[in-house]
Amino acid sequence: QIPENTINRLSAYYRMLIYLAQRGTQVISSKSLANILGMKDSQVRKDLSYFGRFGVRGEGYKVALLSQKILHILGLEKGRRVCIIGMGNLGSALAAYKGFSDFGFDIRAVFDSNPVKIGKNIRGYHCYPAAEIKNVVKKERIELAILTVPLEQAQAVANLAVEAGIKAILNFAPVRLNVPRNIRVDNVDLAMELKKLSYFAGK
Amino acid sequence: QIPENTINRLSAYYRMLIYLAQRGTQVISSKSLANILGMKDSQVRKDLSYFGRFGVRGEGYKVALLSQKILHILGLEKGRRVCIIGMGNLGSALAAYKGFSDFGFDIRAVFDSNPVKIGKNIRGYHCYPAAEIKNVVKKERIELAILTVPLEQAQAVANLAVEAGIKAILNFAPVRLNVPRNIRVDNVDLAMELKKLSYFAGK
Ligand SMILES: NC(=O)c1ccc[n+]([C@@H]2O[C@H](COP(=O)([O-])OP(=O)(O)OC[C@H]3O[C@@H](n4cnc5c(N)ncnc54)[C@H](O)[C@@H]3O)[C@@H](O)[C@H]2O)c1
Ligand SMILES: NC(=O)c1ccc[n+]([C@@H]2O[C@H](COP(=O)([O-])OP(=O)(O)OC[C@H]3O[C@@H](n4cnc5c(N)ncnc54)[C@H](O)[C@@H]3O)[C@@H](O)[C@H]2O)c1
Repeated sequence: QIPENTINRLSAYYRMLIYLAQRGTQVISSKSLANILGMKDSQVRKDLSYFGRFGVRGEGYKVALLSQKILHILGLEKGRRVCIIGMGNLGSALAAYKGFSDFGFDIRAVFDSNPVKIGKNIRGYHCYPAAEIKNVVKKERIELAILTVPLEQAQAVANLAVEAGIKAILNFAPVRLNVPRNIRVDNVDLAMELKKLSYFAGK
Repeated sequence: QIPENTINRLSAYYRMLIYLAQRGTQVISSKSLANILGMKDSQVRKDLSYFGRFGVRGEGYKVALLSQKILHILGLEKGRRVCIIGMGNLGSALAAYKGFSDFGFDIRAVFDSNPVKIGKNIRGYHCYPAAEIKNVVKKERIELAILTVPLEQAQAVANLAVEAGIKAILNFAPVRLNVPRNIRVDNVDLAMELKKLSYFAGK
């Protein structure tokens, strides 16, 4: 079982490797990569060791090769098809973000239950009715769902997404979702982030 | 040193206690609180034990009292004055969110560098120029800053906020900020959250 923080750091390594490749860096040592990211050299080597042997001792890692390997480990080599359910403030901000496609995330559909929004073009996406989640998710072979619906609606919407064949959910509603064991749910609770910040402010 | 996950769970306990109080619950045992949140009873008791003795064995916790204590621990008893710097997609979605004020967060000012936005009313807030960060943060005695500016601007903006007297920063730009040791920075990297979800999808 790979620690979750290792996966978070892999994502940071990937972002940095892409940044370095864009500036012409071909090879980098674990020590230099660690320095740029403010981490320990041993942490970088330990994280990568979960997934095999990548560099040549004394020569470092080939930037293009390592970034490709990490992309593969994260399951992003062929990209991931994503939908957003709930096109309110947060959902539409996420839909508008160009940064997700840099990592292979392809927003294939957005949904809402508000008749005023359904059928409209929101941030460049055609807004489907929530009732169509099952059909559209199957047709577009969507794997990941981002939930940005109100708290009271989140469980019902998660049920629709799971029934439609969604494999994993990124949930922004501040509620614990009950889903079958084979479905992964990650939660982002922005109010909790602020509360934590408040606790540590001035400590 | 209190573990960060304990602080995250405190915030979840607080949210649940408020929910219970609104529905008339006066007293709750650690076991029931743990059950509702899908946690272990021993975890709830361990988390709370860092901060003192709260319940009477066998009788449970007084909901109003415990929620007040947690509010105090999180430094929210008198509320927290917040500003948002960068009123683009994400910044304006956060500004529009009514949920933050439920926990005592009071958005006192928003800033942007785009002349088209400066001086306008965005989501109910008067948008100040970034050049005014120092004056407004001091005048309004703002303690926390939410950074929703582009990657390339984040460090410069963090410097302005720190100089102005901000104690803690919630940073959404995917870059590590260098700030003095006494300033707390928490990062929310939404692309990393999606990458992690992709890794675990279908595992
Ligand atoms: N905006 C933020 O900064 C923020 C911060 C913290 C948490 N959240 C959480 O994120 C979620 C979204 O917040 P928001 O500010 O965007 O809310 P919002 O009210 O602006 O948007 C919610 C959207 O969901 C749609 N909706 C409602 N029921 C639906 C259903 N059954 N199927 C499909 N769509 C449905 C609504 O029509 C609306 O467009 C909420 O759970 C909120 O608590 C938001
Ligand atoms: N929108 C999302 O869903 C999302 C997702 C992941 C990460 N992010 C990150 O959050 C940040 C904001 O994203 P966004 O989508 O809202 O971008 P955006 O371009 O919509 O908004 C950025 C805002 O910052 C303002 N700005 C630029 N320089 C500034 C300065 N020096 N001082 C004050 N304001 C300044 C711009 O005028 C603009 O209004 C970015 O760093 C982005 O990488 C956003």
